[in-house]
Amino acid sequence: SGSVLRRRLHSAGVPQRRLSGGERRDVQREILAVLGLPGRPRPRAPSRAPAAAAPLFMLDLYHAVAGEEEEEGEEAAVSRPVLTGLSTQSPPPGSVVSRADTVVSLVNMVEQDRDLFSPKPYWKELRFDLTQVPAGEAVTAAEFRIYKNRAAPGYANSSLQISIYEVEAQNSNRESDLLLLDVQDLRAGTEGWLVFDVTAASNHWSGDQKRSLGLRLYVETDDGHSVDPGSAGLLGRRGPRSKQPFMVTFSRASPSPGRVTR
Amino acid sequence: AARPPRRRQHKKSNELPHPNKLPGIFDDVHATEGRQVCRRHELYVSFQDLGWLDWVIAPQGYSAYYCEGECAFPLDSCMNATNHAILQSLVHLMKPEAVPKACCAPTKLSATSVLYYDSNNNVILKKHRNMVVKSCGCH
Repeated sequence: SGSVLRRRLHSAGVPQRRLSGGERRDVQREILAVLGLPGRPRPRAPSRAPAAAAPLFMLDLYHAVAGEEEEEGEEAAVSRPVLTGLSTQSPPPGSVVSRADTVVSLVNMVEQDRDLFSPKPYWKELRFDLTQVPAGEAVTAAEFRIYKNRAAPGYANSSLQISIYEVEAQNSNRESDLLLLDVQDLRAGTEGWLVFDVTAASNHWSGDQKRSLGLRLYVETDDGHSVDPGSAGLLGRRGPRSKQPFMVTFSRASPSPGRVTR
Repeated sequence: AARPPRRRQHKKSNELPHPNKLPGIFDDVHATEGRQVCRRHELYVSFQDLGWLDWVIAPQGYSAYYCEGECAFPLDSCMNATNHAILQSLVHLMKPEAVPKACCAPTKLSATSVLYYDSNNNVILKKHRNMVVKSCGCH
């Protein structure tokens, strides 16, 4: 159970000796290349604050995937329904990751609200940086997750309709061009994670055409009145870290990625 | 025309002894005694040893395994050798200096997944195919 470094030396018949610093870096660079990592990521040291929502979700996803791999080897490929509807933070029950090679949780976003102090209709808009979605892979599913608290007392017993759109184009002299992605009906008193299927927006993420994605949320009552998303209980970036919204994209590499000789 | 039946001679034992012990061309010039047969061996890749745990969230490392061992004739059925490997091993017995033995290599590989932070603090779950040896054989 020695590490790769010791084993590698032994099998190469090289007498046991510690690698020099430079050789060690070469071996590490070689393994990073096999792992498909251009260079060693240097995340800004995640602050010691309570774990954010995305890593918690991704860790549950990792355990689900690792369990599958452990049992069945590579043939195991399970279709994963893109989930909508209420779900707890851990991977929604019954869901397993699809045949994805890469799952990315996108947390870098800019938020803009049209709230009670603006003319109706109210909305919440979040713009995501998509540069982390692997360019050479086809997106097979994408979902947007936002936490909902109980709505303000004024809406206690009503039911709400939450619609999510992609902002296709912003126009200076008129309303933005919007593409409807998903709709959910729920009780105003409902609390928990909402999962919206935004896969349809990924059609034009390939290449570097679109490196950011704008999502806009509208909330309406049964009789069509616009509700301020904050009053409906939707938490944005100002919510606690463990309940901040994020996106998850599932993508699959092309069947035989050409390996460049190194 | 049917030949007169031959008198049964005292039957000389003509069972070939185990092929590995045949004299002459079947002698394997490289003593294969003591060499292990082709099989899977433990190999643990430790991200901890590589000093990567500041950005790899999970796992701390994984069992990649590797294949090593002799593909010497006869290739026992448990070694899941390919037909070609069996043929190559036979030809190796006849011309060891011209044709090498078959090699011990993975016959089934599975994936492993790594969860890590990228430089923008996004969390990425990446599945790497063909990174874990599930079984070895002679090719």
